[in-house]
Amino acid sequence: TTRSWDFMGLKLSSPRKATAESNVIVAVIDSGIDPDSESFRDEGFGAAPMKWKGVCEGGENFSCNNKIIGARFYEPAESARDEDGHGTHTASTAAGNEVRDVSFYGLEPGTARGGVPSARIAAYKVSGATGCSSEAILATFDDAIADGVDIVSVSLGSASPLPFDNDPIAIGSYHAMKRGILTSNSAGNSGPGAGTVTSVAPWMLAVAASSRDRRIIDKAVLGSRTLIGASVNSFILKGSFPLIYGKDASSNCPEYYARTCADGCLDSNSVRNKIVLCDRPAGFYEADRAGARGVIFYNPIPDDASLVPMPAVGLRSEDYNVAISYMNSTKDPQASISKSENIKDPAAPEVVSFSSRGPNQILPEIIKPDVTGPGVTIIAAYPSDVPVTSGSRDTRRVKYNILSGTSMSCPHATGVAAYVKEFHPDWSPSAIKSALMTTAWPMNHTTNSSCPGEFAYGSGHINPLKAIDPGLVYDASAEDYIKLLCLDMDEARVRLISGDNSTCPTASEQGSAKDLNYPSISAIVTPMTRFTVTIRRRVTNVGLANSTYKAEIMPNSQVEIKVEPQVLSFKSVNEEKTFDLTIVGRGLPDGSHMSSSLVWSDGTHKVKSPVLVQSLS
Amino acid sequence: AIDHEDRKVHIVYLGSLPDDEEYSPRSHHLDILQRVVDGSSAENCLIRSFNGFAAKLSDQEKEKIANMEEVVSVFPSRTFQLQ
Repeated sequence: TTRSWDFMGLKLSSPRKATAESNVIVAVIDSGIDPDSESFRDEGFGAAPMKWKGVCEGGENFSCNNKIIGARFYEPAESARDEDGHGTHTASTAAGNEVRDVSFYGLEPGTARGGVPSARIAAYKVSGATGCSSEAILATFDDAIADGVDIVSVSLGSASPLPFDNDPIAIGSYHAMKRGILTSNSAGNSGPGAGTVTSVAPWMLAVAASSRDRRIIDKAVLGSRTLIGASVNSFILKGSFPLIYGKDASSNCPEYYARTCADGCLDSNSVRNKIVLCDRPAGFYEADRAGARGVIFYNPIPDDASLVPMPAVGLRSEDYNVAISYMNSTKDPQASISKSENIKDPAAPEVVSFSSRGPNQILPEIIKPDVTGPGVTIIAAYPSDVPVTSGSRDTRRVKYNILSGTSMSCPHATGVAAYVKEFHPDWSPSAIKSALMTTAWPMNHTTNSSCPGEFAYGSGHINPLKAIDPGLVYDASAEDYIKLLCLDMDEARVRLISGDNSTCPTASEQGSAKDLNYPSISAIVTPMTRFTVTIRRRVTNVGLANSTYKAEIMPNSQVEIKVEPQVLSFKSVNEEKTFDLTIVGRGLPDGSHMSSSLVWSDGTHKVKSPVLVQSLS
Repeated sequence: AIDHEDRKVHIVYLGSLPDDEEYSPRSHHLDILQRVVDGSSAENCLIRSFNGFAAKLSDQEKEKIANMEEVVSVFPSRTFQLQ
């Protein structure tokens, strides 16, 4: 966070409403929190907001203050203290204090801070050693809603997308939405394959992960050749050391396991005082155990940098093969590994390869993920008694650590949502979500995935300063979501969920998921046929009372898109207008998709929605 | 009788909590369990209450509960991971 917020334009000097910000309560459902971190001190904070109805039940040796106003933990945890580091990291990214002169052994230097440093935090610890149970997540949402929080941040996910009525995060966030609380959720780390996004419910904000303009690299020097790699390596290794391949350093494992430096495979006598080549990233743990001096490993995710427990550098496939060739062709192969350094990355922001991709497997007409935020090598608060890595000899303890994942991008979006809430405390969850989506920076199609574009970044990269003044919002009420649930459930079950006498539309009026008043627009069409799809949307004026917006469509050669009416004139704030977007085309091959965008502009605001047509048999 | 080990943790999702101040989730959840649990007390099967509950259920008990009018869904508890 020493760079990520500045990169997005949310600076220390950006506009703030101090009192309103201190009234925002961010719930962090995670691995707990470190109450002793500087990021959560409460100097300058008054008492908890009046609306707070929660408790501080963090267990033994856990005290709340006026910054961390609430704490709860759920079995099997025994306290709300963070024994992993993840929850402290995410909480400080969303709403941590400003802490100057932070770095990780000189990497990522600067002032660490959350998006809303004056907001309050309620920590809910659901994560045990093996993960988080469905029942703990559901109980947490119940408590957070009753406690009176404003925004929920959930950097958790399942291995695959689940139907809404089987997904505790979707269920919990639905009931939160009904009480006016937006949930921000990590999209998942299963990319870059298609259909891997696990946060799929339309009432949640699903957040993909991208790079920033500051990257971490390190170098391996082999003979006269320098190879640039990616890893977060804080170690200074002086001089060169003999190089050995994992497969040549094992007496008790088959070759495949030995070359990957699988657990228990490396002979200490063979690797001591040497740099080992390992065919997989986690090989550095085995090399560390066996007492090697360093590791050069194959990194299948070269756009991310792994934390390493010893001098180690991760190389992309081509460079790793160069290292193997060098070792095989040299009589006395030697290598050295440098300490990591920061460099500028002019290509940022790009969606990182591990970030999960659409299409949405549960509701294909709802584009997921929704937005993108910084999620690569983010430095944020970390408990000073938790090891930096799980390496057996890693004795490093830090107050700020570097982590990557959609877990890291999620709290950035949470922070922006809280920032919007600060300016517009009465906005609905869907209005806040719309503000984040329609003001997002356009992003470029990435080359690291078979499903680039909107399936990678959704509406684009979150843009905090624009999000507080979106001009128009696509609002959706609990009733709108009920209509959506009616597509898949009978009325009796829908009524149980709504808690009232909601009715489902008759079959002829039922429509489809594309009719939900969603800030992005998507339609499914039959392959190789002629099609005409009309999609209705409703926008609410949240800008100037008297304003006129004109529609602009980004041309696409494969389809014709029209908007009717093309001009929307508003005379008051909160006035609603509807429009129809019609897409006409033919002959889209099965599995293909085409994208365009609709922008409503009044000359000041640009309210942008991606338009995506997917051809599915 | 079904052995306790044959039961797996399931989530029984009941939808919105009633607004009624007299409503006791735990009593309601025990009542549902007592209607289906064989050879074991409902108290022993109930793990946690929320707007639904978590309980140790056999496949047969799960099916019975899933068919009740007041139940939205029944699904196995899964483990979610930090990302």
